[in-house]
Amino acid sequence: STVVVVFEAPLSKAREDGTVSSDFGFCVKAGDRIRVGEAIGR
Amino acid sequence: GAAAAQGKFLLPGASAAVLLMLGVLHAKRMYDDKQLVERKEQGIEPEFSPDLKASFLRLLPLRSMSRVWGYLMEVEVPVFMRPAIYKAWARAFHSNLQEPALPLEEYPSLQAFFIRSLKEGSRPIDPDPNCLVSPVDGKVLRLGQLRGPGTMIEQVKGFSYPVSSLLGASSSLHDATEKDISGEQTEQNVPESSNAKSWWRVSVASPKLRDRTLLSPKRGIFYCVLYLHPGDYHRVHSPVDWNIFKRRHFSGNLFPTNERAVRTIRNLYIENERVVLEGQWKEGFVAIAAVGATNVGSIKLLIEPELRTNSPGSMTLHSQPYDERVYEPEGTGMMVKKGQEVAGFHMG
Repeated sequence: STVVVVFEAPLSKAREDGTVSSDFGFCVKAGDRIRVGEAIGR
Repeated sequence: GAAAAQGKFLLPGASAAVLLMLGVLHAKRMYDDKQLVERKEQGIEPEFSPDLKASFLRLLPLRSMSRVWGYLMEVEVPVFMRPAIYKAWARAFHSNLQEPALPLEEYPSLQAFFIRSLKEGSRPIDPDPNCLVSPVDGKVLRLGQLRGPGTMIEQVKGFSYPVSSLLGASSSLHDATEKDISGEQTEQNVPESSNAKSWWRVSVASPKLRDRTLLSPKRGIFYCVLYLHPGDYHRVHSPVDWNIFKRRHFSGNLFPTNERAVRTIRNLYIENERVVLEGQWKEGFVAIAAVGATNVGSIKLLIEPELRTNSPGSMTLHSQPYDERVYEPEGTGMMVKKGQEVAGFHMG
């Protein structure tokens, strides 16, 4: 069985002080084992 | 030995030939798998390559076989045999026997053991409000960002499938993409409604259109494909706090979904039976597609227990309409918290 997650996430976000927050990034890579509750990306 | 010494064979010729052939096929498969591992170690990604076995699978009644498998797995096991059988399963498929919520003797069948719940605290949920967590235990097969028109997910190097076919709502997706490419879409045509369908259309199909409607912040569409081994915990949890707007059920085929099948069966995920939950989280669109397989053909939803999957005689081609349910109240749907259990895979 397989699960596919498709989601929208920020590419960049302007803060109030004019700086830009970092993009969404994955915490895992292809081939990794992962368990329920562990972060896929932030 | 005595029979052989007298010049008599223990096996008839045809049986010996079949055994020999099976042995050769098994040896070839082991050789292929070894080569694949070596190529992976060298950084060479496997490519899509349809084979005879994949073609043969299309001739088999996989859904019927799946249901028979399910019936067998639901047969009650005598209490004294349960620990031995479940330990053997755990050894074969690398399950962790420290985690099940109940003692092994209390699972009446392999099915019950397969869909076991876990002890409290076995799966701590990452508390970071800006992260998505894994909805399942499994192996990450693919991940990335969906870019541009077409929005394809790579099944394996050399073969991709459209995300619209996986999730549904393909006509609106196609329309929006076409309009965006041709430049016919103007700001006056931008849909103002925030309902789920138009939202999906704007977000996934048409990045340029999306950027005009939602000028800040810029967003991207990402995906992650996770494969569950037979020994894994088979319940599905919510990856974020979100509102589920709708559910789609695609009653398709039930090909295996192991890594070999991914390399050899075209359109594997969009031909297989699956349930899609679609909604919105604080950063926008989110959807989960639970794709069934031959051995794990049924998908049960906690938020909709009456949904039946892998039913006899309900197979439709992937080009035919799917069954869809919009959760009430429309536009708000069902609120689900990050880590909350939403679904589960069952054998058969």
